Amino acid sequence: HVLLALHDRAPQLKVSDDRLSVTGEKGYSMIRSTHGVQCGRWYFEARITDMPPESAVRIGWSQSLGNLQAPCGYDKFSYSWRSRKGTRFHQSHGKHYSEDFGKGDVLGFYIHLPPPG
Amino acid sequence: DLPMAMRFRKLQEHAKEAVGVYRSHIHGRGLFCKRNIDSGEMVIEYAGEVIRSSLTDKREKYYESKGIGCYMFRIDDFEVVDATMHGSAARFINHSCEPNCYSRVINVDGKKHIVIFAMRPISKGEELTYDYKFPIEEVKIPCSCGSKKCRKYLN
Amino acid sequence: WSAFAPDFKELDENVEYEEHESEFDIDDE
Repeated sequence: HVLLALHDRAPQLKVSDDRLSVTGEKGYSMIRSTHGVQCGRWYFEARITDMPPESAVRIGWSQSLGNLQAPCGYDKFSYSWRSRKGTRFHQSHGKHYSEDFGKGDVLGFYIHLPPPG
Repeated sequence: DLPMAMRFRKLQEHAKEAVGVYRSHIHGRGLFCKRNIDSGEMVIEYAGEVIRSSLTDKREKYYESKGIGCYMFRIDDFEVVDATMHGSAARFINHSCEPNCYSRVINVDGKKHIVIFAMRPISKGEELTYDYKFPIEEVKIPCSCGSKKCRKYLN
Repeated sequence: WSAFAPDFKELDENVEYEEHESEFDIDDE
């Protein structure tokens, strides 16, 4: 089963017992899943179960070298979609993508990777 | 002889009477002794903004772009004290290849602090210095400490 | 000495920095 990783995350994030939910506080940090993908077409969904005022989330895809003490989309190793203004990020450059999203929304993430070589 | 945490709590009251910032031949301004300091005495905290390490790159670039000298001190792998825009007088301590102080990270009530200690007895009027731990890089930064055992370069 | 750098603020103790949402961003939309 693909779950949120306990050993591939910023230690300050709180992971639920079933390892399917995570809560953060203060500045952005990242958690990755237990399994990654290398080629082919893959898709996952995430639901925002809570988002207090002034808080935000960035979710997306990350390689294993992506900095965990920064938001997803910070460096060249990750790509994200932000709840606030619906901005997409890569290498810390934000570009318009969609309207904002929040509590109760279900988000889908698709990736299509070519075969190696 | 008191526990570290207790010594640290007293430090805030006593640091300002013990040390002050004055003109220095090493690098413009420096931290000087205003009364005799004993060997091993806690002198001053290197206080500033505690930031996550992942923020240092961006901050360094910003300071460089504004021509602001950067004063950062690493606490551990995760946190750094940035005294560039908000800090204590400890940011003015200059480097010397023959220092009279050293730094240590101490833990008080679950929070880490960088503290400067006296390596030996320091007399009133002496400049306080410690040995900066610059990373070794190809581009060398000349040292102006003027000590007999000067290594010529900071890095 | 703090008079020479008007934006500089003297501190007696550490201050925990509170990060903004856009703290890491180079540019935003």
